[in-house]
Amino acid sequence: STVVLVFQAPISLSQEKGDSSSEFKFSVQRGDRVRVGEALGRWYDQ
Amino acid sequence: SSLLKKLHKTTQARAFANGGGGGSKGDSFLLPGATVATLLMLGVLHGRRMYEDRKAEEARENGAELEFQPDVKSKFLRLLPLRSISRCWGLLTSVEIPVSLRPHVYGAWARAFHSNLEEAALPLDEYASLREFFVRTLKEGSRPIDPNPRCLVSPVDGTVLRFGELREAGAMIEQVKGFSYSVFSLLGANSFLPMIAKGDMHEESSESENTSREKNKKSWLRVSLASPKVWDPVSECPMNGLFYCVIYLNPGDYHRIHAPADWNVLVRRHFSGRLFPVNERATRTIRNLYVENERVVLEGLWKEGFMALAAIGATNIGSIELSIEPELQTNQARKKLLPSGPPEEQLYEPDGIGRMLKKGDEVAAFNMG
Repeated sequence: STVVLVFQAPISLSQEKGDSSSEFKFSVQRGDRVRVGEALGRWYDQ
Repeated sequence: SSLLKKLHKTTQARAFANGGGGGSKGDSFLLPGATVATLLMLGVLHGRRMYEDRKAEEARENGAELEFQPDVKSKFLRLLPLRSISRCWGLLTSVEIPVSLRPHVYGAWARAFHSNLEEAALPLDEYASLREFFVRTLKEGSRPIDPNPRCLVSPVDGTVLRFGELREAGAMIEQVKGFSYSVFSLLGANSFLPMIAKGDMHEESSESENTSREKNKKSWLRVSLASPKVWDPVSECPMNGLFYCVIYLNPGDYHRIHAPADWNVLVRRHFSGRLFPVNERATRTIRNLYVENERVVLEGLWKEGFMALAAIGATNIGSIELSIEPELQTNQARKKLLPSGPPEEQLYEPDGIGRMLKKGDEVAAFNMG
């Protein structure tokens, strides 16, 4: 079975470049084993 | 074939030695040609499958990205009554196992699928059937929840297949290199996602920020209309992007689903779809696998905005049980053979309170059959 999570999370727009540098950062890699309760990603104050 | 010829000769010789027994006794030992051919064909197919899997494994180890490649088997799967097969599997695994055999059966399952028996909440002989063992809970404290208020936690045990940010307007997620599926199709046409995805969260200039903020407000207005008591996340939070994460659960994994954050679930959509397998090979060969399979989508709000979780079933794990709606039954026999129609939707608490969950609360469970 498979679970797909879709969610909004904070991003910050870097004005000079005009593209969005995500403030939310995933803390996993593809192929990683994860368990319930472990952080998938965090966001930081700019 | 030489082995079979030898077998053939020895059986004939043995039949002759036992007084011949006439043609009839000798003949009954004859392996009819069809059986021999079938055994040979199965052997060849199995050998080819092992060769292909080894080749795929080597390619993956070399860092090559496996591409989408429909094959005959995926077309053949479409002809099978997978939902009925899944329900039969569920009946089989619900059979009560004698108490003395339980530790051996579950131990064999754990060895085959790398389950951790130490974590099971109950002693093994207290699980009456394999199906009961499969949906076991864990000992208290087995899964500590990351307390950081600025983090999102994994809702399940499993392997991260894909993750990233949904930037394009079409909100497509890559199933495997060379094939992507639409998040709208996954979550359903009624999803609140369109307003957000179309809100072009990433527009640069400030005035468009206001317009997209307006658009967002409209979209959340729709949500707040559906749930007037739900706080409006847009006004409280900075610009938001849309992210996704796809996690695959092995058969031996712990199969209960937990809330990834403090989450107010507003709506549930049940898609009574097909039940293709969802293993690595299936993702490489079956088009729109997650969009076609039976699944339950939960949608709602968390403090940073929209959050949806799609629990997708598979042939061996066709049932999805909701802790927040125990009466929901999935993988039921369908009256019509046609593919499923629109999803069956349930708005939680029509006056819009929704079902409030704390981070780590149990939400649902996958089960066999």
